[in-house]
Amino acid sequence: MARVLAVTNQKGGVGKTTTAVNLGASLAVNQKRTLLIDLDPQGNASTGVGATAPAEGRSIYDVLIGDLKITEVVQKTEVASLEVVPSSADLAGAEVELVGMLAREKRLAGALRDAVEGYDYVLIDCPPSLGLLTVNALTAADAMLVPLQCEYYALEGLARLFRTADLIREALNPQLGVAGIVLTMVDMRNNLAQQVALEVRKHFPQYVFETTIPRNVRLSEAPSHGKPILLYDVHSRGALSYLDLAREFLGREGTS
Amino acid sequence: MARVLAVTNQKGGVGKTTTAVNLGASLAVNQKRTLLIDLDPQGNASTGVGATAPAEGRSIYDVLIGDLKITEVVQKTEVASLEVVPSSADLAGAEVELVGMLAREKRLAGALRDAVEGYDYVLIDCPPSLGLLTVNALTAADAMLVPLQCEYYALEGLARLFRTADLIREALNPQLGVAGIVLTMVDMRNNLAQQVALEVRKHFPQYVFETTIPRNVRLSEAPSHGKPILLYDVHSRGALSYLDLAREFLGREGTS
Ligand SMILES: Nc1ncnc2c1ncn2[C@@H]1O[C@H](COP(=O)(O)OP(=O)(O)OP(=O)(O)O)[C@@H](O)[C@H]1O
Ligand SMILES: Nc1ncnc2c1ncn2[C@@H]1O[C@H](COP(=O)(O)OP(=O)(O)OP(=O)(O)O)[C@@H](O)[C@H]1O
Ligand SMILES: [Mg+2]
Ligand SMILES: [Mg+2]
Repeated sequence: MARVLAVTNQKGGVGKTTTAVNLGASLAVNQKRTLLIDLDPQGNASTGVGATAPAEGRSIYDVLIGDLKITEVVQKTEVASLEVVPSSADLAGAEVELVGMLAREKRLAGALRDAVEGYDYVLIDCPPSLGLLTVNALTAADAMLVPLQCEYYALEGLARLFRTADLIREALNPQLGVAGIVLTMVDMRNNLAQQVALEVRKHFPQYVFETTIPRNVRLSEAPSHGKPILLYDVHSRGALSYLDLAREFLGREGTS
Repeated sequence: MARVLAVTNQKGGVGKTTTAVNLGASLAVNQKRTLLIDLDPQGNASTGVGATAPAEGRSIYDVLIGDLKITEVVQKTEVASLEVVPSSADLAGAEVELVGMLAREKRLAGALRDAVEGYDYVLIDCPPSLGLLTVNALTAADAMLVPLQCEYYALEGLARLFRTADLIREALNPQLGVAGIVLTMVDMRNNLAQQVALEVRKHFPQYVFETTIPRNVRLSEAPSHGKPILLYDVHSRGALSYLDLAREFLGREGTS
């Protein structure tokens, strides 16, 4: 039975997509069959794994709002064991369209129920908000994985994210856990980053991964080639740190 | 009559808040009476200028969804001639609440109409999405100001932002112009940044400001002190670049 992770943080630009794509690829090379779902209208995760622009009616939008099954929209990627459900621009209107629907928060959970037999892990890349798309992801997920930039504004938003997760756990998804908090774009020469890292480890000692992701320009170059970092530059610090993260994550999961 | 600017880009973490706060402060010290409106549920712009957490019922939410006037929620800041309308957590639910309202896209435009007599400029800090809050900002604005990080994902989203602006111009706000595109967190030692900057100047030659904002850690430290960069470290490269931006912006406006 697949473990479903929502990669989420309402703060923008903290490394959600970079983490979903590269942790996904790293799990795949560890022989874990992995499905990446791009739930962001921006479609960055789709780009990041080189997904082709979905033909009309073949994206996560058509699963969430229409009646298509996940299996009808899945694409293969260049990484064996990594598949992707692409986003589309229509998704930008989905939050408004979902408002009036019955059980609007559970549409994604319903779609995933019988579709994920063949996977070990499902990673959902969320948009930078706590709207109905992210609520759908948190309702469908077994746990949330929170990328966090070591910056003041990003720290400020963390409490609100955990409060929202508490609300979802009470009202919609009692099993929603926390897979962990991963510090991203870390530059330890910078005082602010050190202070924020200390602060987060103090407040959430049980959640923060030992592995941190350094700021590494190769990570920001890879998307322009439509490749995860493992295929773009496997020897880069970015690639090695996501492989380390995958190993630590699997250790927490009790598998290897 | 005030000029209203929507500081917007649906890509997360590109420097919208940092630009709204620091361009706002720089305009204020150029003797322009400036109002900053925090339209993001994250409330980062409110933090960035040291706004006190609004008492119950005293934020932009109560203007947009309730019936309060802008003048009833405005706060002064430490910078003379810079005032702020703070955000609140309630705003996270505003997009859903707006869906069923009459003329839902024009709520902010209506609220601003008779409230901005006393200002030269109004800057609206938008959330990282193209939902109803940003649509309200673009409908109320005379022009949009677009912060852009020199990264691949950020470049990818630019076309969609301009298409959305075209739709707003046709359906809701015929006078919506473009104040400009400002390149942020620029590190010209980095090849990708140079390529993206070239690409943007090629596609939007008339919009990109000459002034670019360098990556400068002092800019990310200032918010933890609740101060714009001018009050935190006026000699920093960050502060000087936003003063330059204000001068160039006012030059384009035909005033000084
Ligand atoms: N460790 C890193 N080192 C260098 N650049 C990075 C790193 N992680 C991410 N980036 C770059 O920083 C930018 C923001 O990252 P990303 O888009 O993954 O964040 P996000 O949280 O998904 O953003 P959004 O909120 O818009 O969805 C991107 O341009 C990305 O390429
Ligand atoms: N020129 C800069 N140099 C260094 N750090 C910067 C610069 N501009 C912004 N930052 C920092 O980068 C992060 C992202 O910037 P900011 O929050 O202003 O972006 P945003 O577009 O408003 O994000 P969101 O999409 O979440 O609203 C913040 O932590 C900010 O302090
Ligand atoms: Mg993303
Ligand atoms: Mg912001």
